[in-house]
Amino acid sequence: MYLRKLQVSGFKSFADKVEVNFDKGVTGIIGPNGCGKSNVSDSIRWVLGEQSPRRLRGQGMADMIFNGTVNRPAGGMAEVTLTFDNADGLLPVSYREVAVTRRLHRSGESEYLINNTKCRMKDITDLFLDSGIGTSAYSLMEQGRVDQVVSAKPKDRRELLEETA
Amino acid sequence: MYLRKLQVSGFKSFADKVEVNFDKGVTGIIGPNGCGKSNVSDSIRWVLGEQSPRRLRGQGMADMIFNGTVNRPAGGMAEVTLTFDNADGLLPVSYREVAVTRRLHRSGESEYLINNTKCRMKDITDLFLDSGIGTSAYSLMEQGRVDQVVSAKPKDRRELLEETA
Amino acid sequence: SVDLFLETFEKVKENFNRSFRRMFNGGRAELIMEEGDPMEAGIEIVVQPPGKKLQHISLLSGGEKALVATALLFAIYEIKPCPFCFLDEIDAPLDDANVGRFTNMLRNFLDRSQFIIITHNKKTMEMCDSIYGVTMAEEGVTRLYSMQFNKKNNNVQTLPPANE
Amino acid sequence: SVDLFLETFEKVKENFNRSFRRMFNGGRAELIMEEGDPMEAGIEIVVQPPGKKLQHISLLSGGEKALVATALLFAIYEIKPCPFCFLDEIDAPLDDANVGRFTNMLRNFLDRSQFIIITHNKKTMEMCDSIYGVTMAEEGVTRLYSMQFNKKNNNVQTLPPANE
Ligand SMILES: Nc1ncnc2c1ncn2[C@@H]1O[C@H](COP(=O)(O)OP(=O)(O)OP(=O)(O)O)[C@@H](O)[C@H]1O
Ligand SMILES: Nc1ncnc2c1ncn2[C@@H]1O[C@H](COP(=O)(O)OP(=O)(O)OP(=O)(O)O)[C@@H](O)[C@H]1O
Ligand SMILES: [Mg+2]
Ligand SMILES: [Mg+2]
Repeated sequence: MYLRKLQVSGFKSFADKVEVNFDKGVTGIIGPNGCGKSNVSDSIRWVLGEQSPRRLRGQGMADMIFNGTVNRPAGGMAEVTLTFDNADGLLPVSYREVAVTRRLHRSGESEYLINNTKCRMKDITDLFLDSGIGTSAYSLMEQGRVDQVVSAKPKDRRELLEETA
Repeated sequence: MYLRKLQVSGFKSFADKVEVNFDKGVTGIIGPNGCGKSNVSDSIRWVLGEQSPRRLRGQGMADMIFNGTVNRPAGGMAEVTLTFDNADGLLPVSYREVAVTRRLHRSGESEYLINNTKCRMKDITDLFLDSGIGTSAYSLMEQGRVDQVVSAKPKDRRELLEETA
Repeated sequence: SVDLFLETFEKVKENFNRSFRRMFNGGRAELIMEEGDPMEAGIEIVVQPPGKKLQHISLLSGGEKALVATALLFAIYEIKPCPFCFLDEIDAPLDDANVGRFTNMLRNFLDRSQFIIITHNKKTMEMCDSIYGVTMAEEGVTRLYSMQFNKKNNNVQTLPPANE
Repeated sequence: SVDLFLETFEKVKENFNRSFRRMFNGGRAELIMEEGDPMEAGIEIVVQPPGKKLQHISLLSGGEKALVATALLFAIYEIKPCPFCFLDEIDAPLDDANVGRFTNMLRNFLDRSQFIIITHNKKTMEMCDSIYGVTMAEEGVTRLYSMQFNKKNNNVQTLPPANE
């Protein structure tokens, strides 16, 4: 299984729809300070089910919706879709391609979809349960947190190992 | 007033005596990971009166004494001397040059000196009281702490401003 | 169950020492389970960079801590590879020599995992199979462009935009 | 006393906005005293990088946070310059353009303060009046050598050792 595509629109600084195609191997993301690189990683963490705004550097979930610039009005909805190639069947569904989508409206209403079919949040987190992918797993290493793995208290390090077991 | 000289011996990774002469203007310190750059800044923070081992990345003050390498035995004493040019009389003493020294023996015994005369810890901290130099002031910005100034809680930011007043 | 955890712990411990030695070119690293109930006990890390004495990790430098953390991550990936892994400026505290060791280590995992790496470091960019440049040509609005690394002038250049 | 604190607060606030605009080439920054007793109240920071909306600092990027912190430090130095100032890899999260802004800002303070800067960044090394190279030629033992920046080949080279 691998990540094929990311589509973001209205999430944080992604005012317009952005689409990124990924290959196997290593993809680099580069650019000046404050241009939106870490927002790419936040968008992936969010669609995989992150429920804590703080972990996404916001005060509340409304901070995930594009809040406008000097020249543009604030957005009404944030939407992120992540598409996986599931040819090896690692995800417990019979589809070759699996696309998960999360939406948040200004009203506070959320929507979750798997391959364009509405579902619950829990269906998405269950999908990835044993895959090593997910918001608490070590597969998304945020900026500046790399030495927290080392500086954490002994009990917290245990959690990292429990996920591996 | 400016910093003229730093002499370190037996402190952290400074097994042998090291002397660094400073000029006015900007001095750069460069080198590979783990070679001892931040230990230079720790030595300055220590001689200025730092009492918390944690702030010096140690578990206890004994971690400030050279604890040996595969080829060398552990040291018996850490000593740091910092020499200031006081021609402008900013420090409330009549000397043109002011040298402060701190020593720590394996036994746990500490010594403090100003211009080679024994004194108490308090004499050194009093010396720098209104100068903007000292362990709590913003004049020693540790590695990785720069965004703590910004990420700190509102009450903590107040402390920074109180020092300025 | 306790047995599964203890078995995983032993495997990570072994991998950790091996990946530490690769990152530091020698020395050794240990994971130690604290006393008491194995289902509750915390985990200590003790390391010995080559030539130095065994010491508590708090005395390590900023770059050394990042290397130890990376060695631990790779030790875990060996047991439970994650299909994709997103690393955000994990090479920032490293000097050039250690960035080289990090990218060499990464190459060992490319058959098992897909990596997405945010970096400012040219050496890391060089090893990427594909690169996306992120810009805010319009202030406050993020766009992405496909780029490639040009080995002749050691710099990145833009390909036709990705977002059309 | 309250008056002295309020007077200092106003001065730092003014300086902070000015140094923020220099570091970000525009925009604005504000220090806001929370409600309640001025001797107890905390201080909030709200910033607006150029072209972006006013926002809470937690949404800023890693590099932007480092720039805001540096702008605040310089705002304080303007009121109470410290005779010497030691900065340990403060430029690590910054891209090349922002390192340039940081070093330009630093130049404004050289008549009042002495700076000692630990850095891995060539652009910062270039502006140093003198440079010390730190090595562990013998593993585990730190030594320092005088070095100088050679503008022709954009690299540092060793002078005769400083420790004799
Ligand atoms: N809801 C939102 N609406 C609009 N812009 C937002 C929103 N949330 C965050 N941003 C913007 O995103 C920017 C931060 O982006 P990000 O953290 O991805 O930068 P970065 O490319 O990682 O930079 P660095 O190299 O400094 O780490 C901030 O300047 C902020 O203005
Ligand atoms: N008491 C001690 N005795 C001997 N060595 C010590 C002692 N305390 C710390 N050290 C050594 O100092 C090293 C860390 O040095 P320091 O933090 O100054 O590195 P640095 O040059 O700042 O590196 P980086 O660029 O990664 O930040 C550690 O590897 C540690 O072994
Ligand atoms: Mg970032
Ligand atoms: Mg350091």
